[in-house]
Amino acid sequence: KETFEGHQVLRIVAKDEGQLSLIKALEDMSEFELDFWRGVTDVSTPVDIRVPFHSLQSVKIHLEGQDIEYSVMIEDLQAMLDKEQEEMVSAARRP
Amino acid sequence: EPRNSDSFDFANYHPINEIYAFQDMLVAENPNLVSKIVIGQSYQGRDLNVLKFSTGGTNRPAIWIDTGIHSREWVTQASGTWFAKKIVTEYGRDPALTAILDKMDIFLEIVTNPDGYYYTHNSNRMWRKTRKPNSGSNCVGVDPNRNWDAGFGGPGASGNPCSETYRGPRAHSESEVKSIVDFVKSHRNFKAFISIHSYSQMLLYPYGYTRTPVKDQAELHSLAKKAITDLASLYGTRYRYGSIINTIYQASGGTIDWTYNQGIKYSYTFELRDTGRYGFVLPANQIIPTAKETWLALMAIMDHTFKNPY
Repeated sequence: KETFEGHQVLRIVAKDEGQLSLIKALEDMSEFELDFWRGVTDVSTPVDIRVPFHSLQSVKIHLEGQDIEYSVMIEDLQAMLDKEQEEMVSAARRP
Repeated sequence: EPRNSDSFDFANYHPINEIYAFQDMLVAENPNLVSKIVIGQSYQGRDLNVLKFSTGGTNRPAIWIDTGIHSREWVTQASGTWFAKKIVTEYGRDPALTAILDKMDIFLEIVTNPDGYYYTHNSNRMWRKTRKPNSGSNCVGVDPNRNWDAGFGGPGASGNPCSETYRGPRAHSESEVKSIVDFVKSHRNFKAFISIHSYSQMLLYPYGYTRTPVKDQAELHSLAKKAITDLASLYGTRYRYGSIINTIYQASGGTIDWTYNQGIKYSYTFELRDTGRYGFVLPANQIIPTAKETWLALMAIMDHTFKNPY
């Protein structure tokens, strides 16, 4: 079973079209193995990206270097999935 | 296990066997209203089940609703399950739904990508695509929302099997897509087609593959506005609306572009709730609120379709 320990989901907000293009360029950086949960649309719409643990530091440095604002939407994806699984199991056990 | 569809736990997520069992229960309990049609098999051999809600007649004008074509969007399959029960309980009670079902049929495919859904429960919660292997690549699956014959292969879809938006080797290469294509073509009387995704709170109409506006743009736009206004009336959830290409981004090979080009005017796609906190991992306690508010928008579209025959 694939797990997502240490994966974070970042919510990124572009200030302008230039930053939007820089975020879009992340799609082509296959070495980061990013998973775009919400793709690049326009300046007013956030972009959500699941970032594997091994890429977190590089991606954050990359964003900060370009002065692109982001927040951590999901701190630890696996913890959230574990909770989801736990809820499913306990719901299934309920009479 | 629930003994009947009343005791099914709509406020929690369920594996595919439980959803399939729920569908069978609903059919058994409502033989004069609900039937199950198997429109094909998935790549791994699972039935592609469609619930047909019909009060009689032959090949009546019909409304299509599908959920879960992207398997990791769990709130959509859960909402679809809730919609199925809602249709059964509201028929004969809600005058608008009753009027619709007295003249039209509703088809609901709750688990549109069953292999993917099974995989999200057992191997990879974040899986989005189908599960068919791609020859010459180690990467599995096709994005079934890029596999339709509408601008297929154009910008806004990937030719790389390892991409989440891989379009597939050819249009309708995925049996999950081809089965719907064949069913819609053979039915020939669909008047509305609504494909439900999550998340980002949007209600969209064609096109995604071209900037050319659809000829019914004004009507689709105004109906979308009415639908999202009704949706917001319950909990204040705010949706954006517009054509796919203008509201999100260019996407070729999309479901509702194909259905619109087949002559199904009221073709829409939803993106359900975005709380800004959970993404695809929307907690189960949000299933019913999400389904309830979405139902209001669905009713707006279905009612308009019923009242504006073409």
